[in-house]
Amino acid sequence: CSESDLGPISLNWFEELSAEAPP
Amino acid sequence: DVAEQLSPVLPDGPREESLQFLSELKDSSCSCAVDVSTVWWAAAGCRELRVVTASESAVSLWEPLAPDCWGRVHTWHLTEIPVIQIVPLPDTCNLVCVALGELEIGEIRLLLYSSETDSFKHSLVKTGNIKAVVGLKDRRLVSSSRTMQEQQLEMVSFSETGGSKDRQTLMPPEETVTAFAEVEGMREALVGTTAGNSVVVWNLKTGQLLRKMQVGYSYPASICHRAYSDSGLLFVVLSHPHAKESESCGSPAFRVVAFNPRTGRSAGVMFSCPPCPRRYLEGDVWDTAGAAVLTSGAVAVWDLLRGRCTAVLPPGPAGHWALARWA
Repeated sequence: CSESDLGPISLNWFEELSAEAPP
Repeated sequence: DVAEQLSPVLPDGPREESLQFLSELKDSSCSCAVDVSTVWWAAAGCRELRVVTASESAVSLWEPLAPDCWGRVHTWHLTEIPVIQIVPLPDTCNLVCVALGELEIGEIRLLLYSSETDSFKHSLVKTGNIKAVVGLKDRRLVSSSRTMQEQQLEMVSFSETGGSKDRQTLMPPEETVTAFAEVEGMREALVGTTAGNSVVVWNLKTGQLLRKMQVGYSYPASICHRAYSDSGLLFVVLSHPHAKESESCGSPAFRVVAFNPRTGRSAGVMFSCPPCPRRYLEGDVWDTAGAAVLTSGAVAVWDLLRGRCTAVLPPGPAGHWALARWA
C-alpha cells in the first residue's frame, strides 16, 4: 500500500480523529 | 504445535492431514453442540486453560485430566432460552459470557465461579434485540441492540468477581452493526462492520464514532474478525459468509484490507482462498492465523499475512466439522 493509493498517512490517526470527532 | 512439528508444511501448498486429531470431549447428554471456546480458570492457586462447550440448554466447563482425557468440572443449566453462542472474554480469568435467544440474541449472561459462596453462578448482563456482541480484554463486553427506532451500542466492564462495574454508550452509525473486532495493541480502539458494508472505528474511552469507511463492492457482506494498527494504517481481517461464489477462483475465506483512517481510503492487501473450490462456512482468527470450516466439512488453517493455507483437517469418520476456534 502506498500513499498514492491511500492518501496521507498519520501515525497518530487515533488521537487526531478523537480530537476532531463530535463528543 | 505438535501437528506442525510432525508434518512440516511443504513450500508448494498445504499438506493434507497436517492437523492431527488429539482428543475428544464426550458429552453424555444427547444434546447437540452449538459452540465451543476456552477460558482461563484459576482454582487452588493454579491458572489453566479450560474448554467451554455449549449445547442449547447447558454450558459445560472441562478440565484436562491427562493427555487425551477431559473431565467435566461444572455444567450451567440454561433451560428457559436456548444458548446461541459462547462469548469469550480474552485474557480474563473465571468469567465467560453466553448469548441466548431464538433466532436472534435476546439476552447475554455471565457465567462465573463465586469464591465467596463457593458456587458456580450465572447473572444477566443485558437483554434486547441484540445484533452483535464481542468480548474484549480487561473484562469488557460490547454489544449492539436494535429497536424499531434506533440502534444502541454499549460497553459493559466487569469487576474481577463478575459484578457490572461500568457502562459506556458508544455512538451508533446509521447502519446496523453486524460484527465487532478488537484492534490488537490499541486498548481503546474498536472496529465494526455494518449492514451497509462499511468498517467503522470507535474510541471506547469516549464512546466517539471516529470514522466510517466504505469497504467497497469487491468485498460484499463483510464481517470483521480482527484488526491491527501498524504504520498509520488499520489492517482489518474480513470474511464474507454471504458472498456469491466466483467460478474462477472460489471465494476467499478471509481478506486483509488496509484502511487509512485519516482519509477513509482502503486497499486489499491479501486474500486467503480455500485449498479446493469450497466455500467458507464459519471461522475464527487469532493473531495472524485464520481457521475455518469449509462446505466440504474440512477445517483449513491459513497464514493470513501470506495468504497461504498451511494445514487442512479433512472431515472425520464421524462426519463433517462444524466449528473451528482458536485457543
